[in-house]
Amino acid sequence: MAFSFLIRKKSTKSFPVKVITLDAELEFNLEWRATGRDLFDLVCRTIGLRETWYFGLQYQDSKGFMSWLKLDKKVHDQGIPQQIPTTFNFLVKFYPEDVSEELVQEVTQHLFYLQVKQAILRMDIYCPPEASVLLASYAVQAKYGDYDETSYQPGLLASEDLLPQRVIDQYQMTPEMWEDRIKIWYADHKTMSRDEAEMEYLKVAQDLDMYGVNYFDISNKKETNLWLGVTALGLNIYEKENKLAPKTTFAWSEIRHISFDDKKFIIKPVDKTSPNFVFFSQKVRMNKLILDLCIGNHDLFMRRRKPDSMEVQQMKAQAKEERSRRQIERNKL
Amino acid sequence: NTRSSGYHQKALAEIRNSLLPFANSGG
Repeated sequence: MAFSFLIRKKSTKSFPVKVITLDAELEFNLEWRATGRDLFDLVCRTIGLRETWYFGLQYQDSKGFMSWLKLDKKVHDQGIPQQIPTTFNFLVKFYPEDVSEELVQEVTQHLFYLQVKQAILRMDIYCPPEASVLLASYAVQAKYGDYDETSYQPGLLASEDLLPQRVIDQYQMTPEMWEDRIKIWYADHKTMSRDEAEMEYLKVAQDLDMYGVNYFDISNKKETNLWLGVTALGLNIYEKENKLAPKTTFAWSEIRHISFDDKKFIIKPVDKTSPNFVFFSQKVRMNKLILDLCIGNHDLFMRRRKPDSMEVQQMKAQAKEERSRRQIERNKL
Repeated sequence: NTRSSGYHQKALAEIRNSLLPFANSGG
């Protein structure tokens, strides 16, 4: 009797959910029947995010596969692991073509900045040494504000996690020597606000070859292992030993149809005289994820080629107003 | 305060040159 009561109670009540963003941990109680969209909207409202279309809630499903929560399905119907609280990472899922043209709100830019910086420092994105130093100088400006020669404590930067380890290992330089180089550029960013420095960071980072690419392990008909890269602009095919320069690219505008059948994935070009590109992935689950990313990126690609919606126009006007107001305040100071 | 891509290209070239003498052999 008690047992059946417990089950009934569970099915009508709520369950604890933890959502980890790159700068906060949020805890909610979600109704048992809540959809992915209910949770996603709750997170966006809580952090004041309106440019919601770039983001998603990521989790490892009960089979250990990385998944994005579907918005139109119940949270509980998506193979989430039986852990308490149920935990999701709120992350950038789609990238714009140009950060400075498209990202409007400060909170959006900040979340992009944190995620891209983490990917560079973890070496998920290859970053050449010179770009690593320049990026570090913007990261320092964003964190500490203007360089001040009189109050600057030598060693401050040397102790920070500012450069990818691979870059440090490539040179015979002491921490102080790295600090000196970063400092030269840090000093050059004087008067830049946090959001300006973070935007400059993103402007440099978006030129890196691996920025904004979702890589998948695939093979072609000849069983040659390759990488498929899904990006804001289209699909890239890379040779296994070179994730930087694609061997072939398909812009979204050149693709007529994308589909999969079990482990086989088919890309049909607009030009009907061109052959279809067929590849194989290791799991159907992976093909589902690839298709989901293709659809999302293609939607955004099409949307960018139309006039801004009323909501985006308002958001841009508000952001512009807010920035000029702050600029006037800073000038007064 | 926004930086042009020209600024960034120049900065990257200058940093590259300043690091050059310290590269590990084969680096």
